[in-house]
Amino acid sequence: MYSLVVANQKGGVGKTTTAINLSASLAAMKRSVLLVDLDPQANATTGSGQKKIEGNEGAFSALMGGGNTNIVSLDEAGYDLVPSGSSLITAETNLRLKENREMPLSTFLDQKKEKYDYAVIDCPPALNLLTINGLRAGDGLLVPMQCEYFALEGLAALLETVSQLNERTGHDLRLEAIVRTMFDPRNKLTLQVTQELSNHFGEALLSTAIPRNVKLAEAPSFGKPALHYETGAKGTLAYLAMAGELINRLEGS
Amino acid sequence: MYSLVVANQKGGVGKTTTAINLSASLAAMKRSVLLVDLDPQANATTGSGQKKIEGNEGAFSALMGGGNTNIVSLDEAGYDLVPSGSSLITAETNLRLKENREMPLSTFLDQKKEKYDYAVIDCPPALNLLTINGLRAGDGLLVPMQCEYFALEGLAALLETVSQLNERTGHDLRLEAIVRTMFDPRNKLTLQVTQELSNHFGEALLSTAIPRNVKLAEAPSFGKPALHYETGAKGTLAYLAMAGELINRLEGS
Ligand SMILES: Nc1ncnc2c1ncn2[C@@H]1O[C@H](COP(=O)(O)OP(=O)(O)OP(=O)(O)O)[C@@H](O)[C@H]1O
Ligand SMILES: Nc1ncnc2c1ncn2[C@@H]1O[C@H](COP(=O)(O)OP(=O)(O)OP(=O)(O)O)[C@@H](O)[C@H]1O
Ligand SMILES: [Mg+2]
Ligand SMILES: [Mg+2]
Repeated sequence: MYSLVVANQKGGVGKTTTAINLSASLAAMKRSVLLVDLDPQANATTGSGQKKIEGNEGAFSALMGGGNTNIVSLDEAGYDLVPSGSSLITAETNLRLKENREMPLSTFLDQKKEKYDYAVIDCPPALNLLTINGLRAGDGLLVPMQCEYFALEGLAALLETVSQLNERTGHDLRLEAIVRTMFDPRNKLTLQVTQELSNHFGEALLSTAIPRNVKLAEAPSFGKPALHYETGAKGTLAYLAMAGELINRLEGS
Repeated sequence: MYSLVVANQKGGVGKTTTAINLSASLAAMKRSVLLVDLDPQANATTGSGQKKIEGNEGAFSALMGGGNTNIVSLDEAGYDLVPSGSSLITAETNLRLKENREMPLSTFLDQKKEKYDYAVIDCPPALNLLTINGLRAGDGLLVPMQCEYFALEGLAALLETVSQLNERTGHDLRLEAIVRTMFDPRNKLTLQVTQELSNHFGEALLSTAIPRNVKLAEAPSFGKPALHYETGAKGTLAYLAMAGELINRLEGS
């Protein structure tokens, strides 16, 4: 199993939209996928048409133990889901008091590694212990980036957090990919930021960029990935292309 | 002094863009304004052309005491700024151990209330102790909302947090206004969400909506509010209209 952690503490850059639609695209390419929702807002859970967890279930149980994680198998979307909910806020507080507090998710996913080809982990917009658990459990980091000023500023802080975590815990999370989201080539900021990203990160920058596409914003209100809401939409096709590009890199062509 | 706390735990909805441009618009209307940056990402600080704080300065000092808050007076933008930086992450952790941990910002602003007509508080995308301090210090809550599914979902959680805080601490933060951001009337989701907001919140929903306007995304890379970057842009004029609408409500016409 390869764990891809989708993280960026900058808010609203398309983490959840990427986690849901990448999971659905990988599933359509016959990979078995586990989507893990680490955000107490539970957007990946409701965006997949599922109810938020109450108390010690789903992602709370995966982090705190207790054995009733209740992974949900989604027939139409094609992936399995570890759902989340506001009780994850309590889990974050409880983790602060634990030894090896960044390890619980990694330990949980180790138990699942025979069953899945990929785990995709959606993180909240913060560098808190929920995101830290995601980074520690990840093999590769996927950073969704809007091509805007504030989003670029946050990238350095994220990569700094990753290298500190790797040093402190002996983990080896590598920056696997940066994906440009809500991409609008007509906007000069977009071209400037693209230039900066390609200068600094070279081949980590995926060639596939996800265009701004209203179908991607509509799909979650129907509880579906765009692939099962509007198959031919620009956004849907871009996420399929992105999954193809990642598979090509990770599995070799 | 009237304190307006700009909060929404949903990421990327335009909290910082609203805090900066509302502050500049109120200042242009001859009100004296203090902008407080409570986000460790410090977007309101860099978006105002200022350097992030290091250690115990700015917002860190306002929350933890120590007396070197170093409020910055911005001549061109017209408002004063309490800057922020990544040391605020440490402040959030330290606050957890304090008595009356939601009070520090409110106490700090009480000392400034003779000097300013308005305080505008920019919050991070989380319901953590930084945001809680902002909510406790606020007289009115201003919620920037993107007219999209995930943003609507988070609103109930935010209002629930506010009523719990009010009950527990005897505070009386009221929902002053909801402002629609990145507003695109051609998109059917926008009209559906607008309908929901107007049904549930009636007159708290501001008539002014802020359109999607690239000038608002470009201005922060020059460290300026849009008013001082592109005076006639659609986004600039919308924030002036919004400031007018708020002044009308809060000060009476
Ligand atoms: N390519 C796109 N085109 C149009 N809308 C998009 C696109 N990607 C995301 N969105 C919309 O933009 C908003 C932000 O996206 P999303 O919620 O996925 O970001 P996020 O990084 O997960 O946010 P948070 O920081 O709150 O977790 C959502 O309303 C989503 O529907
Ligand atoms: N009306 C608008 N038109 C175009 N772009 C906008 C508009 N408002 C905000 N933006 C851009 O959208 C992005 C998100 O806005 P902003 O950073 O203000 O949101 P936020 O809620 O403060 O995010 P966070 O949750 O990370 O604090 C920024 O890159 C900003 O420049
Ligand atoms: Mg999200
Ligand atoms: Mg912000």
